[in-house]
Formats: sequence, structure tokens, C-alpha cells
Amino acid sequence: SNDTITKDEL
Amino acid sequence: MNIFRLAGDMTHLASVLVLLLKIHTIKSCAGVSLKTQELYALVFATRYLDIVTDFISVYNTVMKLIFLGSSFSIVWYIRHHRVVRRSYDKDQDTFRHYLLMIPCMLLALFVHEKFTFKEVMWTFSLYLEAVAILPQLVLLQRTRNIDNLTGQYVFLLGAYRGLYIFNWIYRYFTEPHFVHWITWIAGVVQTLLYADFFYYYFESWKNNVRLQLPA
Repeated sequence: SNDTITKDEL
Repeated sequence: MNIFRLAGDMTHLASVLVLLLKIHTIKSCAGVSLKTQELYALVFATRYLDIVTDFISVYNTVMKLIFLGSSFSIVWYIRHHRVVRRSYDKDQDTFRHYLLMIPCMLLALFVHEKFTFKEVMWTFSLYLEAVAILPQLVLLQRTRNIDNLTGQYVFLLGAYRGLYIFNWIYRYFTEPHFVHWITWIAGVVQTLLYADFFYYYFESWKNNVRLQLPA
């Protein structure tokens, strides 16, 4: 899975 | 960003504003669990470690600052504000934090995507957020008369979690490789904790009576 995808959520 | 995500964030923001409104203007934190607020402050402090290392967007950074600032100021108000602290239901708000914090930390140490400090802290924040509402729900159950603002605060928080689930469903179908089990399971568990509250919230709204949770 890609870090940047969920880390854009709050 | 999809509509569910935006609506979720706005509901979250609204919940914080409702709580600050109650504390700041009415100068009362009656029915508000300090334990839950301290857990949220810890959730944001451990989740947003990336605020200084990664830049995602202005929106993202601003929202993170708002959630960090509001959660710590709410804790400060309840603990230290001369007037507000007197309305705190200390004897009722007896849930012990460490019963939630320790299992969440252990789980994060064993179940995570990557074993790095930032990643384990981020995972810990997801697990902790899932259960952080529990002291508040226990306090609501003990409080005979739940005032409107406190009821709305918890309702908005629950709505925010529900909207995030729709956001994940939407992203799963529109973005390639959008599979995040840890986030999803923690998020679904968190939303389920509100099910009972929602039931009584809608019942009281439908019957136009004051919200009261059964003991």
C-alpha cells in the first residue's frame, strides 16, 4: 500500500 | 477529495466548534469527559508527527493545526480555566486512560504496516482514536440530563466517522490499490461504538424529549 494515500486523511 | 471526505472533515470541525462554543461562551464543561479530550489530544499529537516532515496540502496542514490546537486548548480549559474547571464532573468521569492506551500501544507495536517510529505512532493513533470516545459515552450514560450541545457534539463526532467510511468505499472504487485494512477496521470499530448512542439520539429527536441513555 502507498503511504501518501492514507496519510492525506485526517 | 470526494464529497464524503469533505463532509466528514466539516462534521469533525463542527463537532469541535460546538464543544468550544459550549466551553468558551457558556463557560461550562458539564457532561464533557476530560479523559476523552486528553485521549484525542494524544491521538492528534501522535498522528500528525508528519506535519513537520511531509507537506500534503495547505488544507491538510491547516486542518491538522486546527485539530491539534483545539484538542489541547479544550484540555487546558477543563483542567485550568478558573470558571470552566468548576463545572467538570470529576467524580463521574472515572474511566482510566491507560486501560485504553496500553492495549492500543501494544497492538500498534505488533500490528502495523511498517516498523518505524512514525508509522507505529500513526497506527497507535488510529487504534486509540477508535476507542477514545468510550470515557465520553460512559459519562453520558451516568449523566441523567444530557444538554443539547453535548449531545450534538457526540452526534457530530459519530457522523464524521460514518462519513469517513463512505469516503473509503468511494476511494476503493475510484482509486487504484486503495486498500488499507488497519485504517478501515479501526474506523469501522470506532463507528460501531456510536451505534447505541445514535439509536437513543434519534429516538429522543423523534419523540422530542431530552436525550437520556439507559443505565
